[in-house]
Amino acid sequence: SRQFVIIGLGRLGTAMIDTLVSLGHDVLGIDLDEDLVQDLAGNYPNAHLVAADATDDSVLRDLNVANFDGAAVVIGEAMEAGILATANLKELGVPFVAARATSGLHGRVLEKIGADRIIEPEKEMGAQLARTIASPVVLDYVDLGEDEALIESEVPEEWMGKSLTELALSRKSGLTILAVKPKGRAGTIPKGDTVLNEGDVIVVGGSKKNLDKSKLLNP
Amino acid sequence: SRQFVIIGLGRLGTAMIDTLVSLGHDVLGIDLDEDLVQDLAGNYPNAHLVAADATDDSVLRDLNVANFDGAAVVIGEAMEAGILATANLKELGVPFVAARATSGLHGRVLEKIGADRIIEPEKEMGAQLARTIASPVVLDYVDLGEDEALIESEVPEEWMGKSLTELALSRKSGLTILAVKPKGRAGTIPKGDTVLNEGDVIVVGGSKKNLDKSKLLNP
Ligand SMILES: Nc1ncnc2c1ncn2[C@@H]1O[C@H](COP(=O)(O)OP(=O)(O)OP(=O)(O)O)[C@@H](O)[C@H]1O
Ligand SMILES: Nc1ncnc2c1ncn2[C@@H]1O[C@H](COP(=O)(O)OP(=O)(O)OP(=O)(O)O)[C@@H](O)[C@H]1O
Repeated sequence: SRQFVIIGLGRLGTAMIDTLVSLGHDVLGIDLDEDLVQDLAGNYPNAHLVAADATDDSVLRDLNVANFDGAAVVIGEAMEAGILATANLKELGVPFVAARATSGLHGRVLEKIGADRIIEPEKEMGAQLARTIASPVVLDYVDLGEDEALIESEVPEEWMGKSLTELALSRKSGLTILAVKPKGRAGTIPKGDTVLNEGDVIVVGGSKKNLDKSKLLNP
Repeated sequence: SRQFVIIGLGRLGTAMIDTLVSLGHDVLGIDLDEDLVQDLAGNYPNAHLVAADATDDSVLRDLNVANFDGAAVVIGEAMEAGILATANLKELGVPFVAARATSGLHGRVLEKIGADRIIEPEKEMGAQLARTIASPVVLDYVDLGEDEALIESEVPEEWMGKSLTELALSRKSGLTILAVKPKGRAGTIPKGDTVLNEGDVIVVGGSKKNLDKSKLLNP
């Protein structure tokens, strides 16, 4: 098991603690707000929560943060605190620091000071949610970074009753059906002769451009 | 092309407008804050932005919202406004309404009044981000709903130089390698004799329990 420090205990930070603890890792949570830390302590018995100012490097040194495997700075609105906390963690030698940005420029500043991964939660969720409401069949849209993505979707009408060989998706539209989940049964890896039926759920991979042009997003 | 209405023009709402417009749909954006709407109008020339109170059903009627294909209520902090706006949209007959919740209870209330999809952006991103920082090889974690998920990851050391047949992942750990992306080349669907090499990126599917136990999240 590894050790992680989470700075900022809002909804994002606490969701991270939940998942890291469930995976069996040790977690140190830090937040400026003493009342918040008091309130949360009961909900996270397997994590160590501390009220402290993460922009103060002597505080982080006392907490031995340099020995941790990774960190996330998920302070939202207080941009300055997020930037200073990220700088502190990288200067102390934490090998991997993920940081939350509230805009493109904020993200570029965090990158310049050494953040290893930038997330813009609202923007990323906004793009995913827009694609799921744009199409009556799409259940989930996953941005794999660069120009690839995956779509989880019900079978569009035009593809019903056809086999993968008949559809010839990779030749015709550069898409690949990665998995087929018949209603109520576990998913399987399709072969050429697999026929798509109404009610099946499919996972389709490809470039974002090809997915956006496909029957999945343009029914 | 279809028509969508987005209520609440924060980071989430504006990211949704961006994506829906890029897919060629018509978008109406509504926000209470007149100054915000003025500021944003220049950035979203292909969307129609209006300053209005979405909790007032006569306003929504005047905007002909009932004829739209779908809507998203992505007001953040003002929980009451989000609940009332969602109720209005469903009573006006909008077929699909996605709504943003700030807690589990808030989500259940939105579901009871008819929201078709609930999102908790911070919580969902928190779980995804935690899994990517927990493992040195995982690049992305995707919750497919129910108990299935996908992981995009570099090849863990134990799997390097081995073929899929040798690894026998589906028999041994209930996992399936859905795609293999060699460095700098397009992804392909692997066959039994495909060998995994250092630097390859793989997409692995399976149940959340099996993924959490695997070498991907426990290197
Ligand atoms: N210097 C700091 N050191 C430690 N924690 C800080 C510091 N500055 C701010 N925080 C904490 O960061 C947390 C999250 O920030 P913010 O209030 O912007 O987001 P939030 O809306 O609560 O988060 P979320 O969107 O994840 O729910 C707050 O609980 C705040 O106390
Ligand atoms: N009754 C209402 N009708 C229309 N818009 C509203 C109403 N009440 C609040 N809003 C708008 O919802 C928007 C988003 O709400 P909020 O400020 O909670 O989130 P945010 O932090 O700006 O959003 P994000 O997290 O997406 O950046 C605000 O711009 C606000 O003006």
